[in-house]
Amino acid sequence: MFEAKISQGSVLKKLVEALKELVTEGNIDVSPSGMSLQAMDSSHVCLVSLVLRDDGFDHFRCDRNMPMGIHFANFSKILKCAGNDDAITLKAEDNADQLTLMFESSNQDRISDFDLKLMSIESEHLGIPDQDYSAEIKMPASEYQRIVRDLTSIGDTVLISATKEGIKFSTSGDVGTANVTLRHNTTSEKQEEHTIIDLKEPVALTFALRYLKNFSNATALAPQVKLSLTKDLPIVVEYQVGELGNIRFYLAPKIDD
Amino acid sequence: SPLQAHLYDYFLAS
Repeated sequence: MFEAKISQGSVLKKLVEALKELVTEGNIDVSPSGMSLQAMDSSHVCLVSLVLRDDGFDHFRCDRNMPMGIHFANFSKILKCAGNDDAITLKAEDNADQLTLMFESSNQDRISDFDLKLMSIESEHLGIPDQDYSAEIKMPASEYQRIVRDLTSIGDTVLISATKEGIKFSTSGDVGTANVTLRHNTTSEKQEEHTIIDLKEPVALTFALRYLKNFSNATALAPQVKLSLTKDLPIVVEYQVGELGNIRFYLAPKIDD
Repeated sequence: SPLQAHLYDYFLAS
């Protein structure tokens, strides 16, 4: 059987909100080492990769590896019934066709349970090699959200260029053009306000803004976001989810015709 | 305008 309890249930709510617009359904794979998900959007342009480690949960037990086929809009409907301060326990028997979610209020005076129907989903797994990136940029998640929101109102695609001057986001559209440059900045006493640019070599890539904006649905999960860029490779947009794990979004670039 | 690449252009399905 599988059983996992997380006292900070709001994290689970935020995770599902972060990915439900991008992917309709997918297999959450449970194993003794934790929970993971890899799912592509319907156009196979971007991919969500979620890793939640067993030791990040208050309690975690999994006797047998199994995929749990989840329809994320339905998962979201049920998680919306959990209070923000509730502890959430997930339970499934081996080869079950449903996932039980139990919500406990923080003073344990309200307990509710819901069953989510599981689906059988044929999913393919993409092999994503570990690699060094030409540029890795850490910035406040709220700053990333602001940039992609602002630029989406101007254009459809963004050129992201990382140089020793900083990281520049450029777009253009019917109304005109926009450029936002962030410089390396660690002056704040608060680490979450830092912008850290780790540049091995300059790189410039073009991406569809609507996906980058969609990734910012994960903003509530982490104070910082990391962008990783290498020439001719998908960008990686990563949010650390506390001690629990991380959610990564991969987006294939736009390429010259 | 530039073309949108697919993930399959970069990552192998297994």
